[in-house]
Amino acid sequence: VLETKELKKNYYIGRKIVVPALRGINLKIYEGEFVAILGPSGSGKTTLLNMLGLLDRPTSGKIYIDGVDVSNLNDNQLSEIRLRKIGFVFQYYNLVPILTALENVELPMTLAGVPKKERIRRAKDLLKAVGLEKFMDHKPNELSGGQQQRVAIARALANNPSIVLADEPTGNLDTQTSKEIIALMKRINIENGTTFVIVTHDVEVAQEAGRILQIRDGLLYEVRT
Amino acid sequence: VLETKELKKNYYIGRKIVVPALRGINLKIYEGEFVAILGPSGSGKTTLLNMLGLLDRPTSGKIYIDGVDVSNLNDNQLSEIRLRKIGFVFQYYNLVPILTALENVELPMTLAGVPKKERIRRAKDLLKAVGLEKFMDHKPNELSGGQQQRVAIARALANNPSIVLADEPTGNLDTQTSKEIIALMKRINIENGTTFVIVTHDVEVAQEAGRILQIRDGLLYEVRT
Ligand SMILES: Nc1ncnc2c1ncn2[C@@H]1O[C@H](COP(=O)(O)OP(=O)(O)OP(=O)(O)O)[C@@H](O)[C@H]1O
Ligand SMILES: Nc1ncnc2c1ncn2[C@@H]1O[C@H](COP(=O)(O)OP(=O)(O)OP(=O)(O)O)[C@@H](O)[C@H]1O
Ligand SMILES: [Mg+2]
Ligand SMILES: [Mg+2]
Repeated sequence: VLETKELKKNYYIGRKIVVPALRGINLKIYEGEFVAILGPSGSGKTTLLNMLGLLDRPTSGKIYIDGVDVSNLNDNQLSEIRLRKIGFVFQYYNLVPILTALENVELPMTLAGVPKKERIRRAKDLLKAVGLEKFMDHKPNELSGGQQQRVAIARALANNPSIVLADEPTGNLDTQTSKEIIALMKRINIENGTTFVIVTHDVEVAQEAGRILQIRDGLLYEVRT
Repeated sequence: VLETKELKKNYYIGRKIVVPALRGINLKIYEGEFVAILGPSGSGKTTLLNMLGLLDRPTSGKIYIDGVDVSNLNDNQLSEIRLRKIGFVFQYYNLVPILTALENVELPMTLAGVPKKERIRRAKDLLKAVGLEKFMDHKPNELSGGQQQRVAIARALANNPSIVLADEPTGNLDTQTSKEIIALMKRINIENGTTFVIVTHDVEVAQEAGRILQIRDGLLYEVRT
């Protein structure tokens, strides 16, 4: 469902300095897998996830989603895939500051044309599932760090995507809340066959994964299948 | 060095909803201690740290820094204490986006009137101590999450504060980098007698603490001395 070939990404600072964040990544992720990606700070995890989530373009190399080479798609087609197929949990949540928690979770459904009654019902269910039923009308700056993170997780699940890419989804959660979030993702993975690719430092998340990939200095290693 | 009496903080949403984030906190932290504060997401940890760091005012109750009741101080005196006495690591770093990593660490020293040559030398030493000597001229948006977090830690240490308040300083770091940061803080605590109060979900940090305080629903419990 997700594949890359010799994926490379360079960042440029000024004109001289090149940061080779990804140095040739070859990845194959099959439908319904629950994969964890671990690696040191600065090793390229967010960069890789941004490529897979079609949020940024590689310097070179290929990305295939469901076997389709994404470099052949135009911007409209890419944003359709991002809206309906991929749920993305950002490392820093990227919630819309002027919207409440409920409205933030509704937003992807609004963009996908889901009728109002249904999207409110679904947004409430998702916020309940992440333990935030009492905080639906808080804006992001009226929520704690971990609460914002959970709104971002609920939002990523809004359109029932076939692939969820999560960048450190439990970084700001205590152990108990972390376990509840991992259990929720695992349940969706088993019940809906949703593919999960989770960047994490949390050993508890890695233990739930069917496969662990390690990234170091922009290169990928498989740890366990 | 830090004391609170019946500290309370209410947040208000619109006019009706009151969120009692802190419901009467009594805390005593002695000079040179290394204290960890644990607790579930949304329990009031950031709110408490913001009170201790004089970044926000309580609804009621007292705060004493070095025995001085801070409610008797004017804004100038408060900002002097914040600049010279307290180093604060924010949960979301709060780095200045237009400055490089080096300039961000220099900033507190610039405000405190430290000569340019000395503040550049010290800023470089601190960035080296957190493993970022190769990223000094990156701006925050040219750094990974964990790299930004480490710049924020280096910045909090810039003026050699007597108290460091850190809000989840290892949330976005892998285990190895986390250990290096904890070791750095422990070293500064032992060598300089700096008091550390660290909000964390990381068991590794809690294990290094001399004392663990638990916060739940806005109230404080002591776990181990
Ligand atoms: N500005 C605000 N307005 C309204 N409610 C707020 C505001 N800031 C925080 N809260 C609420 O106060 C409670 C405590 O928040 P706080 O940020 O202190 O929690 P925390 O322990 O740091 O959580 P986390 O571990 O998730 O960062 C939460 O329930 C949150 O929703
Ligand atoms: N916009 C950018 N410009 C320049 N360099 C960048 C940019 N974004 C990231 N980098 C660099 O690319 C490397 C990889 O960054 P990335 O954010 O992918 O790391 P990461 O594995 O997610 O780290 P963390 O676990 O700390 O979040 C880092 O060394 C970082 O400094
Ligand atoms: Mg990252
Ligand atoms: Mg917090």
